[in-house]
Amino acid sequence: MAVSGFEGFEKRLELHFSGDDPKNVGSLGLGLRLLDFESLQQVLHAVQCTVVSAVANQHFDAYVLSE
Amino acid sequence: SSLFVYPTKIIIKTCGTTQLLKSIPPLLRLASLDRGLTLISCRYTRGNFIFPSAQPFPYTNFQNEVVYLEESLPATLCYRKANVMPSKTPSHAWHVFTASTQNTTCRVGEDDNDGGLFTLEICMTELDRDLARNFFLRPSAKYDGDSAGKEMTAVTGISEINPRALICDFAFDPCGYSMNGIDGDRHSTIHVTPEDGYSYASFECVGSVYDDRDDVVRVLKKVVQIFRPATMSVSTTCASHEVWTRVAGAVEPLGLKCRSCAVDEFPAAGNVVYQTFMARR
Repeated sequence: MAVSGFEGFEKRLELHFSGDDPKNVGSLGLGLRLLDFESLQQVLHAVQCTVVSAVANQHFDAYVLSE
Repeated sequence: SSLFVYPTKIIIKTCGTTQLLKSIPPLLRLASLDRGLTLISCRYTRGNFIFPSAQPFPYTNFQNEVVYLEESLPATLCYRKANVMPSKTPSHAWHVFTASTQNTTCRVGEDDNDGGLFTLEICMTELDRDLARNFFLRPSAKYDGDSAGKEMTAVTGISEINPRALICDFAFDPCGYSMNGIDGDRHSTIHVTPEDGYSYASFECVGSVYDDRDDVVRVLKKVVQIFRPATMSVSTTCASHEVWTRVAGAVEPLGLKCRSCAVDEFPAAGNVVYQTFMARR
């Protein structure tokens, strides 16, 4: 492991979902964006990351994570 | 590291010895119980680790990762494929796993519904030493990760890759940098580990086959100019298009020669083209 603790090459995961309720899917609804931040933090805790910065627009939310 | 949350799509990209795949079970639970959403496709990718022996299980080898993925995903994602796409350089290979509910090579679940999107994943090593210094905090300066990140974004020219993008950036202490760019419904991200001897930078963006043909060329050129890597790999994921043919044309005039090209087709992802480049000595 690098002295700094960094390993450069990332692991990348992409998950796609669908649903019957139009309020939840595509451009009609916020879907996964309505997950509360605390729940996301719990997921990230399992990954061993935390949020250090965030930004969003009408289409999606973007979080910069530690590590 | 980065997390992107779309209405029906989540992307997590993590560095270091993080336990990325452990996010799958809780994400599936949250999506199902809180939002009534069902998983329809999954894509996992990575390059070759610089320090493979430091990785925890299951990242110790790709087979173990695939077993973990297979066991974490619901049986409805029955069309599955895993492959290590090789290159002429033993230290460079592209590891791809996809799973889908549909037996199709088209990308499923895209929010724009037109299937015209492609994803570029660029990994760069042996960065130019002078340029890599831009990603170290100045010892005497007193600033936080946010303001230092903004300075790095401006000084390095990262802000010029896509001037339309809203950028969220962060500089780590004593070095290292991450940024996310958002431009309409498309994301981009950069992660940098600048230490000499194991320097690394990645760039990822989403484009459309309906964009100006020169857009991807302009982006690739700018990225190469910011980092001047000795080695670079470019993975292009697209349902069916010749976007990948523009990659070599963009970076070879900047001194990088194409060393290998591998192509494979995956359920839900479409065609993945993996190209490696090395600086002409």
